[in-house]
Amino acid sequence: MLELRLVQGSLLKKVLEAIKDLVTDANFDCSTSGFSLQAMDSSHVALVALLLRSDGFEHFRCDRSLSMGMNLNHVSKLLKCASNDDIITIKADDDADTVTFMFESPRQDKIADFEMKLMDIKSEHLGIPEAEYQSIVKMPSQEFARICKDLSSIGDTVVISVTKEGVKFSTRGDIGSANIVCRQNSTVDKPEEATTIQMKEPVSLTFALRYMNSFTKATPLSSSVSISMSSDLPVVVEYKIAEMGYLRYYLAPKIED
Amino acid sequence: IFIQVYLAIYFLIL
Repeated sequence: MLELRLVQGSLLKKVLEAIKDLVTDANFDCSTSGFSLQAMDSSHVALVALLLRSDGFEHFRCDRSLSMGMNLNHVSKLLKCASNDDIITIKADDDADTVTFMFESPRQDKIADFEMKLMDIKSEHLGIPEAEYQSIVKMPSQEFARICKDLSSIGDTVVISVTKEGVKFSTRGDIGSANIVCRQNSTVDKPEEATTIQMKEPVSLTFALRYMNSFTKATPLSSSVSISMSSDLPVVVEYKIAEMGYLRYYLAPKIED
Repeated sequence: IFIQVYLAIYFLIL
């Protein structure tokens, strides 16, 4: 028996909007530690990892670990039927081939339930080793989204370079080139508006902007984003989900032939 | 010319 009650149902709506364009089908894994997902995009270049810890749910019952295969477009369609302030409960029986999403209005005067068929999805699970990154940039998530959008009107790839002076996002294309430099500004009044750079070593990597733009669909989940880079690892773009966990995207770099 | 690297080069497939 699985029963997860999430008071802030809008979080789940935002999570689905942030991953459905990158991944079509995925297994949602549920265990005593929480509700999680790990899935690669169809070209095996990017990976999305979600964790919603059990203690972030108002009620979390998971009698035994369960993996539920779902089509993310279908889940997104169902969740669009929930209002932003609805409480969402996910229910499934052990060995069931369906999952039920229940939406309750905050005043408890409207209750809707939607049953969805589960799918059998064979996915490759990747072991991601813990790593120390050479550079970690934390910046406002809206700023990062704006930069990725602006640069993609000029080029297809972005070079992200971190030095102690700041982080530089560069691109070039048929019409010309562009560089955007963000410097540390940790003295701003609101912490969420700060750009901070933890740098052990300078690092510069090239990525496909198409994926970066897809990651920025997670912007509504968090006011800040962290970008962790090492020269021999995929970049990690992380959006923290307040009090509950995270949504992380891993992207393999492009290397010069 | 840039070549896109696959994730599996970095991570173990379990």
